[in-house]
Amino acid sequence: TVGAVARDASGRLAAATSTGGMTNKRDGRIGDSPLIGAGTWADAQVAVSCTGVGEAFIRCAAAHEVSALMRYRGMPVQQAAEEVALRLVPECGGGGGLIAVDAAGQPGIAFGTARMHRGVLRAGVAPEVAIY
Amino acid sequence: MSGYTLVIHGGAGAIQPEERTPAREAEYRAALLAALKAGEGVLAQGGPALAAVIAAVRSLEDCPLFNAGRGSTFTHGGRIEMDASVMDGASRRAGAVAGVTRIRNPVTAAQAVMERTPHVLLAGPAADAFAEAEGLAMAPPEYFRTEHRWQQLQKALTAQQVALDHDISTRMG
Repeated sequence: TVGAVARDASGRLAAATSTGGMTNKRDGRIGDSPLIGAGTWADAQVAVSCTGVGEAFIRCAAAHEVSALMRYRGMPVQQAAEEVALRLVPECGGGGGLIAVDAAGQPGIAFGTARMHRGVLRAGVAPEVAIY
Repeated sequence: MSGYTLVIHGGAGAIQPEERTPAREAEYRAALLAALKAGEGVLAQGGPALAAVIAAVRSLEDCPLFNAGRGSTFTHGGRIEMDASVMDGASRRAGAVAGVTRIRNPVTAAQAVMERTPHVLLAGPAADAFAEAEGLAMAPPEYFRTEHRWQQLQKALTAQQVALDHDISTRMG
């Protein structure tokens, strides 16, 4: 699975996710990536893209949950990302991670697996990439 | 903050010994930097976040290292079935495709669903046909296939396991 979230110079937010799914998945099985609110979400507050065991992200509406925690509980984006990726998703039977960016351009990255390929680019700052 | 921010991911999973080589990690880092650069090409010109995330994901779909587009994983039946979605925060518009097999860049089909239909999600062969009718780039099954993913499927079949993108080593027995 791959994904991207962005906040542009005008403050607009967007998210995109794309995947081949899990290796050896049942033919016809659909995970969270194409389900808005589960694997992908964007509103005026935050943009989110997820990766991992899709069924767990669907069961907790993971991508939308990040926005809800920010809007209703006042959580900053990084805390909301960790709450979902490290607590809610495992509680729903799976692992994985997510990336997010809020309306101020603050990134939120959290993953419960040993590895998640990721990159961050901010205007005027050298890009950063990481794997583990 | 008047600047822009782009964040990407290339999937999650376990650490595989054969991937912890400097050469392999350099390949992944280069591919991630290329995707950031593709997105920045939009943002630096004042372009919209939606176009930036689509540009970044297309770059990752085209790279066989990642589980999307070319280099996707295989199903139990040895097929490649892809899913993608996009969402624009300002308008709450959204588009997605699921279970597609012939679209070169599934994220562009998700965008077409959002921009050219009243729907959010199209699935299966009809979604492939929609993308083709809209003039999107299509590709034969062998375009998406990589030996690395095929070997991952063989290992998963033997182990009777369903696994994340990077959960199966293709080196270990």
